[in-house]
Amino acid sequence: VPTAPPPPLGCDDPESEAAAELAVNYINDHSHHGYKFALNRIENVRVIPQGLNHKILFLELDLLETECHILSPTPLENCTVRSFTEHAVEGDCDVKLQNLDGKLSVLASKCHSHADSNEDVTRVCPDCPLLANLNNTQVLTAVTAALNSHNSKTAGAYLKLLEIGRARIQYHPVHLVFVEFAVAATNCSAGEAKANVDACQLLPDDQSNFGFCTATMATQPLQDVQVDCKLYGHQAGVTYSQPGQDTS
Amino acid sequence: PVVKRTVGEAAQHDKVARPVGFVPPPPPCPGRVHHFKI
Repeated sequence: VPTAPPPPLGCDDPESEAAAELAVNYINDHSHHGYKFALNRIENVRVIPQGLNHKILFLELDLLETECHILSPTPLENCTVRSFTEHAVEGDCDVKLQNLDGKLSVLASKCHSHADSNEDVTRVCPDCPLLANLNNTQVLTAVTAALNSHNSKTAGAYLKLLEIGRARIQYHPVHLVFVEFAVAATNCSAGEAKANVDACQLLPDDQSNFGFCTATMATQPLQDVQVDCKLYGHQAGVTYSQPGQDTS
Repeated sequence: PVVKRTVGEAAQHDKVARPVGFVPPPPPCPGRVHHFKI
C-alpha cells in the first residue's frame, strides 16, 4: 500500500522558518549595498520532492529593511527593523533551496525592494519626513556638507564617501534633510587631505575601515549640519563593490 | 423512492461529526507577520 503524501509544509512550520533564516542570511551575505534585511513574513512555501532524503524548496519571503548598513558588523538579530514612520522599505524575495539528507542550502535568490508609499506614511504620520531620491540635489548637498564637517573636525583618518544609504526631507515645521551614508577611511589624515585630497586613496579592502554616518542639515535661516560618524573598525573578509560591479 | 435531502440536514450532520472543542487549523500560508505589514 503506498504511503500517504506528507502534509503540505506550512509557512510557520519550523522547517520553513529554518529555511527562511538561512535564506535571509544568504541574501544579506550576498548584498554589497544598502541595509541588512530582516524576515517579516513567509508568504509561501512549495516543496518538490526529488527522491530519497532530497527535496527542493521554493520560498517567497517578505523582508523589511533594518537600520544596520550591509557593511556593519552588527549581527542581524541585533539590528532594529526600520520603523514604519521612518518610511519603511520592503524586500520581496524568491529563494530556491535544497534539503539534502537534512542539510539545507540556498541555490538561488532574487529580490526586489520598494519603499512604502508616501500616502501610507502620511496617513499615519502627516508630518513625518519622506524618503527622497538619493540623487536629489538637497540630499547631495547635505551629504557633502556633513562629510566636510566631519573631516574638518576629526583628528583621525580622512573619510571618503562610499554610498548614500537613505535620505528623507522634512518640509514642515522647519526644512530639514536627514541623510545616512557609508564611508571608508583613506590613507590620509585630514591635514594631508587638505593639501592634496586627490592623493588620498581608500585603503585596500582587507584593511579598510568602513563606517557609517548620520547627519541632519537645516538650511533656514542658516545652513547648519549635525553629523555623527562611527567607524566599524577592521573586518576581515568584508568587501565593498563599486556600484555597477555587482555580480548578483 | 428518491428523497431530496435538505441542506439543513447536511449542515447538521457536519456539525455532529466534529469533536467538541474543534478548532480549525490556521491556513498554512502566508505565515505570521513578525513586525508590520506595509
